[in-house]
Amino acid sequence: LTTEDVLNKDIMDLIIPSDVVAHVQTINPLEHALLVLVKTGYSAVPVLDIDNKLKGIISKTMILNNIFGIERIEFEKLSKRKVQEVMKADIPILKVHDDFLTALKLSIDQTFLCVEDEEGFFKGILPRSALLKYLNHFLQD
Amino acid sequence: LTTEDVLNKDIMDLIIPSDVVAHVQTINPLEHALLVLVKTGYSAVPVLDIDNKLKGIISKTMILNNIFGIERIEFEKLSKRKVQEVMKADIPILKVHDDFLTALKLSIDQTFLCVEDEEGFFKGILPRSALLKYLNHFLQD
Ligand SMILES: Nc1ncnc2c1ncn2[C@@H]1O[C@@H]2COP(=O)(O)O[C@H]3[C@@H](O)[C@H](n4cnc5c(N)ncnc54)O[C@@H]3COP(=O)(O)O[C@H]2[C@H]1O
Ligand SMILES: Nc1ncnc2c1ncn2[C@@H]1O[C@@H]2COP(=O)(O)O[C@H]3[C@@H](O)[C@H](n4cnc5c(N)ncnc54)O[C@@H]3COP(=O)(O)O[C@H]2[C@H]1O
Repeated sequence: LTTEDVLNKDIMDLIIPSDVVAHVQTINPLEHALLVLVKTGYSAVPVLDIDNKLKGIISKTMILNNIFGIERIEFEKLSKRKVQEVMKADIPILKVHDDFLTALKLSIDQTFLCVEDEEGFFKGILPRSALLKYLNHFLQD
Repeated sequence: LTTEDVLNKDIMDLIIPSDVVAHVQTINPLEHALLVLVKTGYSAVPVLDIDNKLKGIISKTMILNNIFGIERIEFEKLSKRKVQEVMKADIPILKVHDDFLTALKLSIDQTFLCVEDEEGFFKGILPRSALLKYLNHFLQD
């Protein structure tokens, strides 16, 4: 592999496709999101709306911040709040034709990147581990 | 930067030094660890013993897995359990003279790597973002 090969790498070869990406919906109660995060073990997952369009990301950190009160852990908020009230909506989004360098630069500050096609349909995620694995493969040679 | 420069990069130039790394101690109650994780916003932090030797890693995921019961969230476990009962002790550890490629390979499966000196004293952590930032810098040129 040359540096040229790496810069021309198709990011779609590295993504986890949407059908095997755990996600939750905007209208789910927070309790459901916490259950999905605990059951899968993931720190954060994408949030989609009922049309399967990407709306944001929800994490254990966001949920815990929301239920940690001054006196105690306010667990009752889990059933009262919805995912869309707590999720982070302002996230960088990769398009399917974005180049490797664009993905690498964005992954410096994101543990994974969500990928959409031209019409805005969610195609999957690009986790940091996939980029690190590919770069390790390149440097090993 | 050439590939040669990258392969010879000193990992100590990239680490977060121990004095600015949030950590907890083996004998702390789980409640304290959760509080540190929520206050700092970190998903996971190193666990040190009273001699400041590295003993493992504790994460929000490990704590939540521990208190999520079948019927309800057993948050009384937070004050009853100690960090050492829940932490992950079997973690890869970088030595200060390990090379860049060793760090890169280990970072494929770890969100950060703990770094020790020859005598086993904790020197800091190497987060994935530091490796990604350096590799992006290399490929940008
Ligand atoms: N079940 C599992 N099997 C093997 N290794 C596992 C694992 N769960 C976590 N890891 C390892 O731990 C890293 C951090 O996971 P985390 O859940 O914090 O952070 C994850 C999670 O928030 C999200 N993610 C990864 N795969 C996902 C999926 N299939 N569905 C939804 N979200 C996913 O992307 C983040 C970065 O993933 P990345 O692979 O770079 O990095 C992962 C991976 O190296
Ligand atoms: N306060 C903050 N300011 C700016 N960006 C922030 C941030 N907190 C988190 N991030 C961003 O989110 C990524 C994931 O953070 P997380 O807490 O899951 O996972 C973190 C955390 O578990 C641990 N970590 C990082 N810095 C730490 C520190 N000073 N003390 C203890 N643990 C640290 O290393 C993991 C990987 O860190 P990495 O930098 O690769 O990746 C970080 C960073 O890109």
